[in-house]
Amino acid sequence: VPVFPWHSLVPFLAPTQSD
Amino acid sequence: SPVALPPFFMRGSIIQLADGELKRVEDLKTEDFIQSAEISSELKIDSSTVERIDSGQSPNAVVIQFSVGELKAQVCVEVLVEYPFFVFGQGWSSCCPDRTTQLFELSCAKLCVGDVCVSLTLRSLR
Repeated sequence: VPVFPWHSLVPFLAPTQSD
Repeated sequence: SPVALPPFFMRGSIIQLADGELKRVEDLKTEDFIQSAEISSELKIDSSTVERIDSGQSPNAVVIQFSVGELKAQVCVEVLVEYPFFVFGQGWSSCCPDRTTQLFELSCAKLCVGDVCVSLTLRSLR
């Protein structure tokens, strides 16, 4: 049975970094 | 192009939390994501509020505009209507919950403007 990491379920919404 | 729905949203899929605990995808709670992110050295949970939901390029796709994090950065994603997001305090939600349930047997609420979804960002890019 495959096991998936928790973070694969969550979208990675990366805002453009402005610094 | 819209993001295809990955297999781990199927009801019964086994998900490993950051502390090693195993849970089924349909049993995940808001706290599971928060606690897993607290353990993670790289990932941070952000609150992403749904600002707009528009039609996508294809009939079964939608473009969702989120306001991400404290800086309220505007981020758009195009996904299939059945793609589930985890809403704080509510659980799995999609733009077409009937279709999500039909395809993945995953119970879903209707994703609406104003819902606050769990999302991830890097803790630091420096």
